[in-house]
Amino acid sequence: STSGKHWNLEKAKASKEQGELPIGNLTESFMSSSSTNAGRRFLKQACKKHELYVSFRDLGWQDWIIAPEGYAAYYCDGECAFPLNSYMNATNHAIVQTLVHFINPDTVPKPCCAPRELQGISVLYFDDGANVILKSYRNMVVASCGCH
Amino acid sequence: ADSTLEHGIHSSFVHRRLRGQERREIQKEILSVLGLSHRPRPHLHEKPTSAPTFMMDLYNSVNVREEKNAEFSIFKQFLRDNEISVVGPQENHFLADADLVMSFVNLLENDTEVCHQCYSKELRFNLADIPVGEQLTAAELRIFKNQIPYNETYQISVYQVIEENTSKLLKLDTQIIYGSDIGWLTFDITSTSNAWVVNPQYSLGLQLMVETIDHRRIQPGFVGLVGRSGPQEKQPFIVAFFRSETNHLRSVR
Repeated sequence: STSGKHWNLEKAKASKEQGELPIGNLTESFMSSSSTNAGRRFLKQACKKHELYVSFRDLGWQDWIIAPEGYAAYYCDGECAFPLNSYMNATNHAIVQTLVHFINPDTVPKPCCAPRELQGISVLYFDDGANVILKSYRNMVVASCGCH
Repeated sequence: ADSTLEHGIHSSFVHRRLRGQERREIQKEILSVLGLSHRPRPHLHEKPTSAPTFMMDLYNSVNVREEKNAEFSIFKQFLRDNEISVVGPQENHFLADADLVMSFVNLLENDTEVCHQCYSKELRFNLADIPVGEQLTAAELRIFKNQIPYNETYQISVYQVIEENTSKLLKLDTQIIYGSDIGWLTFDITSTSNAWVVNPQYSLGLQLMVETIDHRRIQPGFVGLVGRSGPQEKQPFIVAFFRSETNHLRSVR
């Protein structure tokens, strides 16, 4: 396909690389981080799992969420560049996508860095009637990232 | 940072405070991820009550296994194969197949400590607020029994109230107990709970009756069953186990 959608994807990626903050930075007050090196996010890095902690406590929800206080959700970010074999967990199709991108770089985007494995968490909370709910949520935590 | 990089996790966040609007937006998004339309605002007791304490035990049991098992399916198999010490083997079995567990507090009780002529204990629960798409797989009534000095044998029966202000009752479960017994008694009320979830208007409550071996009816409080006037951490409650019929779909915003 050579629709304009791909142009938009490339433009969006380009504007991100030029200095726009990743979407995760919008949520940083309820996340903790062990690094404050802001410059790092502008460097092109291989597709990796990044630290992202969702804190129910910092969201002010400790009155109704009994446990946990929060959970390490993680997110995936980085570049899926040739040769993909050097990066973790690239799918076969991601390799094909990379080749097509080489042939037609203006219209076909590179593969995306995204979760390859996700895990669940359990949350214990009160409802409006003071009944207690223990619920399992699937696909909440990134176990590994890869190029798709 | 070094330790996180060692584990293949990269950290790139700068810590800053969110503005009010940002915070509200984030809260809205996380609520959506949790499948909730609004933030619950429960009215809670100051002292810890029985149901949250039991549910916390369940949570801890699940959490320990989740940490040990990377895959969710493996975790469930592990639960089937191993008994959890905090909760009973029955709850362990139900828990292995459950996506959702809910506790329900008793809303009404005709307590024998108040009503001296009553030989039955009435309990009522509201099972109407079940999330859509959840199928009830098991439900049990849990009631605490204190030790009494008379070591006789008693039979406790749980009935579903079929019609209000009549004696129309449906027997659900029975148990033989001894005066020296102490701890939580559990009664299977799965079929009734299913009926209540489908038709909340039939939720007219449960009745608990205690008899001696020679079929003499006695007051439930006499054998040490804890009622509404008992301590908060020993109040009767229902615990229900559900399986999700469909994957959770977030609404379009």
